[in-house]
Amino acid sequence: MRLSKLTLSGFKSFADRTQFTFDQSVTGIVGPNGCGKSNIVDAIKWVLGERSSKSLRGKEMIDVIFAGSAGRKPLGLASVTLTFDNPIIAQDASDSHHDKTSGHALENGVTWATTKRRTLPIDAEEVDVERKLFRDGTSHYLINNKRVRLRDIRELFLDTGVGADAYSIIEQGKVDAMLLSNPQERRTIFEEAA
Amino acid sequence: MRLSKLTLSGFKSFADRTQFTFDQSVTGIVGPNGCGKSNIVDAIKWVLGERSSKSLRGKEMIDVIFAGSAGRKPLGLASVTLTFDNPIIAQDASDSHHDKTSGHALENGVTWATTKRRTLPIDAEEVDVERKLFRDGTSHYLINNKRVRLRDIRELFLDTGVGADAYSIIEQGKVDAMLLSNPQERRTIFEEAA
Amino acid sequence: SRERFGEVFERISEHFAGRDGMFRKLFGGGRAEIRLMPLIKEVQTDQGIQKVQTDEIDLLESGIEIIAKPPGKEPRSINQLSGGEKTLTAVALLLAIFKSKPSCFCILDEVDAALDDANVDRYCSVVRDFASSSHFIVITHNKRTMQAADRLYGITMQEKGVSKRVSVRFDQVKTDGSIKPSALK
Amino acid sequence: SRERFGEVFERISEHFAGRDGMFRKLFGGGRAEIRLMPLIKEVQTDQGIQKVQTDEIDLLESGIEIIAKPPGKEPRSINQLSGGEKTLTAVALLLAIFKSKPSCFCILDEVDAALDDANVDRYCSVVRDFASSSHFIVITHNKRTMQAADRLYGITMQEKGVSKRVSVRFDQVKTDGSIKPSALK
Ligand SMILES: Nc1ncnc2c1ncn2[C@@H]1O[C@H](COP(=O)(O)OP(=O)(O)OP(=O)(O)O)[C@@H](O)[C@H]1O
Ligand SMILES: Nc1ncnc2c1ncn2[C@@H]1O[C@H](COP(=O)(O)OP(=O)(O)OP(=O)(O)O)[C@@H](O)[C@H]1O
Ligand SMILES: [Mg+2]
Ligand SMILES: [Mg+2]
Repeated sequence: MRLSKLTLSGFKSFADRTQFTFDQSVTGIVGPNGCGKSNIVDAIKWVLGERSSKSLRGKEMIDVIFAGSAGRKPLGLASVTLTFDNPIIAQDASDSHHDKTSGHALENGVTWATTKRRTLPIDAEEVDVERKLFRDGTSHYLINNKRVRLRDIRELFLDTGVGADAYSIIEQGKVDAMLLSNPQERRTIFEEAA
Repeated sequence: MRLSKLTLSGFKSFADRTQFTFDQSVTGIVGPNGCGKSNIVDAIKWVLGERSSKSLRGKEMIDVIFAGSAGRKPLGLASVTLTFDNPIIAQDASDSHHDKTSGHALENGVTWATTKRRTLPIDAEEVDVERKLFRDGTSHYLINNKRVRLRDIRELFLDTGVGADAYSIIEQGKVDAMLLSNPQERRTIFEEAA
Repeated sequence: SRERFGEVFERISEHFAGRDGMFRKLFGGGRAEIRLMPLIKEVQTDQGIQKVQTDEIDLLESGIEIIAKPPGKEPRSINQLSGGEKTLTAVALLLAIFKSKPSCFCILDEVDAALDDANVDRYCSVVRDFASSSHFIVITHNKRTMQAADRLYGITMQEKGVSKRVSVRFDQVKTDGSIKPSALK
Repeated sequence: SRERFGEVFERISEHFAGRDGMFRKLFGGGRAEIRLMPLIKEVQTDQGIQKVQTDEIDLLESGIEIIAKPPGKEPRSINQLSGGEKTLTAVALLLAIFKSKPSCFCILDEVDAALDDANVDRYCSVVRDFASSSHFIVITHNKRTMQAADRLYGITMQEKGVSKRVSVRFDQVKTDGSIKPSALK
């Protein structure tokens, strides 16, 4: 499974539809203060199910919708899509866990070798995860254009290390947070990796 | 009144006696990570009466004494001296407040013009403020080599804006602290300037 | 006392948010404001004690709200500003307070870490303005800020764990602030 | 479960504090350790309930202590480390956790702000190591970190308040990360 694209539209300062392709190992994002770099991190946390507007630096959740600028009116919708490549990976006989997700009932030992398996339990080469929010407060989650609940998104990424508050996202100014927290709080990060 | 010198000896990573002269308007301090730059800020806060070891990044106050290194033994004493120039400034007749501090009883109006006045209420061209701490916990404050109490140091700098937790010292990583605090806490900084 | 706080608040507000105030100097434009917030009082209602927003402002009790509007952007609450914008707003307010009651020195420890070069240049020029009346001690890794200093002290740990001071000229400092071996002789 | 946590703890500890662990890679030497802390229990004594330090370690309850010893220095508690040393220690621990359970991407937002160039170089080389198996998205103002990226996206606000994405080459970025006008065509 690989992260392949991020598409934002009407999210924070990204009024127009903007797409980022991640086809290289290390992607750098640069630009002057206040131009919108950290808003990209907020977009990724948001689409992965972040529910606290405070941790997205706003007061309420509709603060993520483009609020207008000197020359533009506010928009009515924010939408972010995260696209993952989800190729078929070789199936080894010893791994029984995933077969449950791809839906093949185990009749007898023979079907093992031929079952196709993908990291994300969806039978598609590409998986689009989308979140939308309208100014009236209506909010949708979608997987490959089908509406789902937040719980489905969480289940989709179970055990992959991908998530809104996973250790794989280090926000600006928060790198020390893990060191400064008390010894009990540090456990939670370790437990996430368990 | 001008800040003129800072002398450290046995304070944190400054094992040997080290002196900084401030004879220019802007003094820059540079060096690689962990070399001791922020320890200089801690030294200034400490000599001005800082009493919380936590705000000096230690567990107890004796953590400010040089604790040894790969090639040196721990020391038994930390000492920091801050030297101020305290020249005579012109005395105008309308300013009656300071006469009280320089100790001249006002007999009649005539003595106004001839009373010498200095910003710090000590009759000396230079004022040395020193703090010492021994490993057994004994601690001294000194002004021009005379032992005083912490209260005397506080009174010396009354109304000058100089102090351990004044708005004139912005510690590393704490520049945003004033913005992130709640509206009530912000009052304290404003009140300090009142 | 009430009058005294009122006077100081006005003075700081002018130095911070005025036409030639610190905010506009550091952002190269825009608009800012500091306001005293209306008090929240606890009132006895039939459901028990509730917090109610009044429209009363008390100089000795009210909290302080900061509004910052970088050039070309809608006014935002402090939380929505970027990392660099927050740093600049905080520096503008602290220097406005410093201006209303100057002290003989000011220490800034790596305050420029989150700033891009355009903002570092404005920060340095503001520091230079102030330095005509007080001493500024500026700790930095940024080459541009080093150039703004009149005198540079380098701190090294040639002997591991022991800090030593060396006087350096600007050209003896490498791009990150570590001292070139030639200066250590 | 207890065994599972125990296993993961050992793995992270090895990736963080081992001979070829992240701490030694980022600091270029030194020693680190993560320990499970003995439990503190509340015990009934004749003066009422008191907290007592036991010597019992419980995999599911104990807090985690971090010890970091930069090369040539005495072992310190985390608080006494410098700003840059804290950042490096935190990055080493987070990447050790990432290594024990890799995910397909990792985002680092201006993590290098407090680091000097020698440490930025080590940070970049560690990120490059990891990037062979996961995507790394690195937001930075530091020229050296930009050079370590395979692809650069510039974000501009030519139209005030509206972010636009431009693809840039390394030589089109000014020293602070703002984009040269030639790239905006
Ligand atoms: N809903 C919104 N509509 C329009 N603009 C918004 C919205 N929410 C936030 N912004 C703007 O986005 C900007 C912040 O962007 P961001 O935090 O991404 O900057 P940055 O590039 O990370 O800067 P820095 O280098 O200082 O960290 C703010 O100036 C804010 O005004
Ligand atoms: N009592 C002590 N004795 C010896 N060394 C000490 C003592 N207290 C702190 N130190 C050392 O001082 C170092 C920290 O120095 P300081 O915080 O001044 O670094 P810095 O130059 O500000 O670095 P950075 O650029 O990362 O902020 C630590 O490595 C710590 O080990
Ligand atoms: Mg940012
Ligand atoms: Mg420091």
